[in-house]
Amino acid sequence: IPRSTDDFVYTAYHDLNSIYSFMDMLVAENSNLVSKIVIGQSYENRPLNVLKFSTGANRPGIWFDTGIHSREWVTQASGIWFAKKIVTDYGRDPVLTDILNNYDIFLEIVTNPDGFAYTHSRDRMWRKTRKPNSGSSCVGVDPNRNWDAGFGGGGSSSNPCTETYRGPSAHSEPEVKAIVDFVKSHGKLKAFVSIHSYSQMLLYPYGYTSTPAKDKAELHELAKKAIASLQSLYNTRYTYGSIITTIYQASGGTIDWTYNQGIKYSYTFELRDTGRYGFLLPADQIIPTAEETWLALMAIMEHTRNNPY
Amino acid sequence: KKTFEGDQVLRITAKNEAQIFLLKELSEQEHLGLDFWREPVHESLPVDVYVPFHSLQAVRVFLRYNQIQYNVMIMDVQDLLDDEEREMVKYRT
Repeated sequence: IPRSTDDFVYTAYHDLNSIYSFMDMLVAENSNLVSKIVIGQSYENRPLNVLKFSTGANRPGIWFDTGIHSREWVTQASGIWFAKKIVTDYGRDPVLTDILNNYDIFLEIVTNPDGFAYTHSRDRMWRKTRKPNSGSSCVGVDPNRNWDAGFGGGGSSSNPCTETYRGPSAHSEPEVKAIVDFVKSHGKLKAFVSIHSYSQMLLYPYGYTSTPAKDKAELHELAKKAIASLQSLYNTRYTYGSIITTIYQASGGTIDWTYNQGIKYSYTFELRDTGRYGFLLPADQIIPTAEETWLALMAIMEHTRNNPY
Repeated sequence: KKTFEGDQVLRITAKNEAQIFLLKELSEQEHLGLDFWREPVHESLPVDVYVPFHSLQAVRVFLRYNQIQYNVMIMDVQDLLDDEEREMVKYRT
């Protein structure tokens, strides 16, 4: 058992208990910068933990979440690395330091803890939440189709036995509702990045409609800049664009809802890998993935800081 | 614990809209137990599909019959999972 976050093995995958212990250690070691807030409980009563990085009161916020699809293990692993990176770089990296002197950063490393625990104990390929569906033997909802943004439209399923089952109603999943409540109560989130894997894309709204987002030009330019930054490290090829034009129509998605709530810089990532391992990315690729993604996240945060609204 | 011996992930490259349509039809065959890791959307995007061992032959026949190109992205899903588990145990130890 690692005694500190310096001993923590960032090049390996970890189970939920280890990740939650890591969060507690990080908070204990950096209590002036990091706190843990619990925004709700999962269906199976696990805490929905969010790390808050803050240097002052009443700041606007930037949100990152990883692991809403439980089998995408590189995302939770990257989230751990981001958390350590933030505490390491604060006070050293002038850009991050300035961002943190003006904004709070919120990081939910395991957005779907029930699903994640299930991937470790029963089925490595589990994607959805773990709430039973009445009238069906199939369990779980796709939490990235459960948001009140074109809910029930094309690119989501009404069949509980599919991987893109949208759920009985918008925000029916406690894991989703907790974020909805948090975003609304906070009221000052200025950027929101939801991180998935594995098709190497950076996407912005919309997914449920082909009507372009009103900030499309700016979102596109920022995506281009963020991806250029990401590619500068290992030359990983990424594409970018709106969800519906770049991959497919997807209704009820996270960032469509956050964008409609007024969070202009709403993005969703698809991290590595493409063409070799899919969701089974070997652990030795965690750090390169996290490192390159961090550069893009920094670009988004820096732009957010430089363009207040 | 669910295991995945002999299950494969195929990377499919559709060459036109008709083949995308066929792949969408394939995805609706619930009895095959397919899991589209990357869905059939457009011929410019590859399609990755997890195929349980019991459906491999049927899927391969379907793809060949319709002259849809594919290659094996993951030969045996359980092999990769065993590697992953070994790595985790190594670090825990």
